[in-house]
Order: sequence, then C-alpha cells, then structure tokens
Amino acid sequence: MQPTIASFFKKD
Amino acid sequence: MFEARLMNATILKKILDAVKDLLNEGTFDCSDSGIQLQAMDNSHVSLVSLTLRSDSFDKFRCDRNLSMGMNLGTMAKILKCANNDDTVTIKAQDNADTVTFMFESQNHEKVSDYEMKLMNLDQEHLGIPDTDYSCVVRMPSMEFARICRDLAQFSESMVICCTKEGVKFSASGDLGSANVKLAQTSNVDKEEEAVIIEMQEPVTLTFACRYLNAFTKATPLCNQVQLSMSADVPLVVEYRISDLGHIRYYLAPKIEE
Repeated sequence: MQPTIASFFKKD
Repeated sequence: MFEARLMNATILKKILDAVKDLLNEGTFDCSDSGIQLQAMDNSHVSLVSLTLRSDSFDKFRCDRNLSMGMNLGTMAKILKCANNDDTVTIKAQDNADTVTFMFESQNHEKVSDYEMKLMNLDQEHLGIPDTDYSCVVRMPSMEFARICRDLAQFSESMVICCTKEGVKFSASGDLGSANVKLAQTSNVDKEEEAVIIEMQEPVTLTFACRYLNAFTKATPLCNQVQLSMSADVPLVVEYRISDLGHIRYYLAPKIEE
C-alpha cells in the first residue's frame, strides 16, 4: 500500500 | 519590493527541470533569508522542498515577506527563453499579482523581460520533523539515476536495503528480478565518485520507482546524491545546489497491506 506523505508529516 | 539576481540562468533552468515533472504549481516563499518552495506532488505521496539562500544570490532584496504562487510549467517555458549564460533577475512589487523575469546577455546588448501572472494557491504546508536517520548513503547522482531507471523496468517498486557493508537496490516482477549492490568505497580518490554509508542500524524499505525516477531529474544539479532512511518514515533524497542551497525530495515508503 502507498501511504501519503501527509500521513507522516503534520500540517504546520 | 523583491529582487533576486543570478549571474547565470543555467542553475535556475536545472532547478525547474528538477521539479516540473512532479509539481504543476508551487508557492515561492521569499524572505530576507532567501527563497523556499515546499509542495506535494498531485497524488500527495512525495514532497519537494527547495531552499535557496539569499547570500548566495548576486543580488537579493526582499523588503517584505512575499509568497508567490507560480505555474511551474509557465515558469519553465519562460526560463527556456534565457540563454545559459544570461543574467537572470526575478522581480516583484509588494502585493503584486505578477512576477517579472529579466534576462540580460553577457555583453549587455540584449535584454528581455517576461511577465507572468501569479496564482493564489491554497497549499498545505507540512512540518518536517528533525530526524536522526538510521542510514545515510552518499553516492554518485548519475549512478543513482541509472539504478532507478534500470530497476523500474522490472517492477513498480524498488527495495532499498542498507547495511554497513553496502546498499542493495532490488526489484522483482513478472519479467524477472534485478539486484544492484554497491559496496562502500574503500579508497576515496575522487569524492564525487565515492559511495559512503553512515549506518546506525540496517534498514530495508520499499519505494515506488516512478517517484524515485522523477527525483533523478535533479541529477544535473549535483555530482552526489544523499539518501537518508529510517524504518517506517519517508526517505529523503537530497541534491545540493552548489553554494546556493539544496533540493530535498521526501517519499513515503510503501507498506504491506
């Protein structure tokens, strides 16, 4: 499965 | 007023080539310290982070912080209009809705300017945590590009396995399988040809080849590329841009269903 990058880095 | 000048258009052309396949548009955040761009690709799997330091520009003036949303396809078209040895000046007024690219030939006899409309982009900004990576590999950027291209023929995904002995890139699919092992360089004569591994713990991660191949569009920017990896966190692929800054690509690893 390919997770999104936003699932690793939080919104500023 | 914002004004940034580089004596040579080549580097800016290479930077655009390195991002335009992943990003259609992006916001350039300009401040006293320089220019930053952070944007996710359309599918939000990877993140591009570009930093250009103000002190490395031939001229840099930024009176007020400025965010300029640009269509990168249009910007690439405009930069194609510059000769490699032209001086490039990027200019914008405060609160302007356009940006101007001015190109000046070395003999100062030809001056052209191109004005581009700015866009209002509602982009998410992500906080990237400081991470101590388990493995950091430095290797020739051409070699990395070659491996990504070769292995993409076999599978959509590539496994990168890093131990203190070396780094192994593997892909397997219906056609067959491919493995490329690089050992750490024992005797570094030329730094740009070296493979150097700093390992705290061995790491094995799987990544989509199409993104890795997109990142290698930055190869002309630097002889060496740096891959930083830890279990279950995004890979960082970094290219330094001479003394001007760097471009970092972050890619989420694939996980088993």
